[in-house]
Amino acid sequence: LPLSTNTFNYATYHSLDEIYAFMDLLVAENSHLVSKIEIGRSTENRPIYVLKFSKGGTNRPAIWIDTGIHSREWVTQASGVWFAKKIVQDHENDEGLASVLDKMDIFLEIVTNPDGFAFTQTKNRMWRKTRSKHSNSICVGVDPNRNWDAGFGGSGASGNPCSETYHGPYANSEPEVKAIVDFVKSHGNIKAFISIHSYSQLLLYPYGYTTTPVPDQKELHEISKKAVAALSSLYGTKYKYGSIITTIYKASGGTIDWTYEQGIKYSFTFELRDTGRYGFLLPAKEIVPTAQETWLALMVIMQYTVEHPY
Amino acid sequence: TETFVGHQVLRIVPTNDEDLQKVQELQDLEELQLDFWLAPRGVGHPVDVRVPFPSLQPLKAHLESNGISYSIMIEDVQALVDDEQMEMLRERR
Repeated sequence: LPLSTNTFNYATYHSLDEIYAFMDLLVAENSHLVSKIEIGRSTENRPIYVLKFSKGGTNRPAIWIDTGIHSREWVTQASGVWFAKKIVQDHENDEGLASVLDKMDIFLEIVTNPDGFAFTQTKNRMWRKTRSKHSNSICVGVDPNRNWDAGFGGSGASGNPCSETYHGPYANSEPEVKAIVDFVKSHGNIKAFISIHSYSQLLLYPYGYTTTPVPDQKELHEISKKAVAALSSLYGTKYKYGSIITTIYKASGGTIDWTYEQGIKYSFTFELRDTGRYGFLLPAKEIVPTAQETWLALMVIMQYTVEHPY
Repeated sequence: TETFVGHQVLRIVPTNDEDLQKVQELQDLEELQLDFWLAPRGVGHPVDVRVPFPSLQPLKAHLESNGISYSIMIEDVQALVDDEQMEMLRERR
């Protein structure tokens, strides 16, 4: 294992154990800023960790970022590792980030679906769902981005346990989802929620389960426009943006529909690279550029959140 | 361990509603074991689908007989998976 997070290789994909070891290294090197919280256990009893970046205070307003909820989207967990190091590296010398951390905490969940991720590393690289087994089905796994209590079970998810978009037997049936639900509810002061997927280069905001525009549609659209402009400025990567249902398709039981309905106004989903050459098998050499450009968009959203309290 | 020898990823771009309808119907053909990486979402939007080897010819014939154009986005899925594994092992060493 690397001696420090400075010798860690961010330009390659890592196993679950290596990512968990990275987290411990980062915390050990920066205990004044970073702590690790276990928010729950997965179906196969793996710990679910969240990194907390805080300059102090109690229950301050916060920003949530998660990666890897769909386990085969490897560039997202790898980007999450890079984000963690970036926050530590820049928390003092980057004015924008410093101003965010002066007022808010950042919570970063890098491996949101550890069982699925471990399965992609050992048994099936293309695995997307959780690894839960529900009595009434011959197939394994639930789509963790269809299992939230927002339009749950509606069209835009499948009731077939063998489908890749199976919504599960009931909302929050998946411990990986329930852990976040409980954390968000108990914290009660999260002001922005960003869930990161791949691929197809999109920045999305609610709703996915209904065509009814969110009350804050105009504002979220404006923020998306600014964030996408910042992202594209680095390498010219083209993104589209809009509400989930108008930009891609109807998806019910989705993460950010639930977070928005919890009152977290700044709720977004990213779909990172690829444009359509490698899909989920994005070469490792694209990890760092993908993380770098995405970070610029995240900074736009985080700074906007700090500057527009609600 | 699941292998993907002979699997390809096809990119289908429906050019009209009829094409889109036909591509959406493919999602219900469980026997083809198709894995939609990008699900159908509208005319002009790409649909990426991983196709196991046994389903490749039947699917290509079906698309061609319906005049639905497609391209091969990934010729050999297993080769990319192997490359990825090799790169990770090299890095660990």
